[in-house]
Amino acid sequence: MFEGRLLQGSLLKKVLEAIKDLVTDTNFDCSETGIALQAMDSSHVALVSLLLKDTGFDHFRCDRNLALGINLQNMSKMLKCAGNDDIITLKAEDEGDTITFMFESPNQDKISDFEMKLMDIDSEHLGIPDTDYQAIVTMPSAEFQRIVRDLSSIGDTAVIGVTKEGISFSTGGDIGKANIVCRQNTNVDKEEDQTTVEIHEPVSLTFALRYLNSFTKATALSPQVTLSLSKELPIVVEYKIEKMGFLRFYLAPKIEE
Amino acid sequence: MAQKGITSFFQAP
Repeated sequence: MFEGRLLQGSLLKKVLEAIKDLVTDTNFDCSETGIALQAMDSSHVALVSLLLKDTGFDHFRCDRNLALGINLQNMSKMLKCAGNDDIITLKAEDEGDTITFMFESPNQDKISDFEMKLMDIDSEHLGIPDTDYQAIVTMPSAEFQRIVRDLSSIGDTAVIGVTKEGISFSTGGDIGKANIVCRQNTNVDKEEDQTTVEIHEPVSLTFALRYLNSFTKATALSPQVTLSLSKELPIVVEYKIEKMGFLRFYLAPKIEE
Repeated sequence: MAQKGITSFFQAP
């Protein structure tokens, strides 16, 4: 059987809010090392990769590898019934066709069990090659969210450029143009307010803002976001999940025809 | 500009 008890249940709620509009159905792959998920959006332009390590759970048991096929909208409906401070336990039998979510209130005076039907999902995992990215930028996740939202009101695509000075986001549309530059900034009081640029070579790529906007639904998971870019490769937008792993989004670039 | 698909970058097993 599989059982995972998560003291900070709100993390799971946040993960679901971040991916439920991008991916419809997906397998949660449970093994003794944790829970992993890989899924593409319906148009096969973006890929989501989630890792929740066993060590991040208060209790974790997985006797044999299980692929739990889940409709994310339905799981989101279930998790919305958990309080933000609740402890969440996931349970599934090896041969079962349901998953149980147990919610415990912080002072243990309310225990709720929700059972959700699983589905059979054929999924093939894509091999993501290890890449030495030409540019890696870490910046406040709220800042990234704001920039992407602001640019979305002006254009459909954004050019993201990285030089040793910083990262720039540009767009254009019927009403005009916009260009935002965030400079490397390591002299701030709080580490989470820093913007750091690690660069081997300047890089500039074009992406659909609609997807970038969708990724920023993960902002609540982490105060910082890391953007990794290389010429003619998908951008990686990574939100680290404290003590547990990460939520990564890969987005294919737009290329000159 | 053309939108590339993600599967053209990552290999199926």
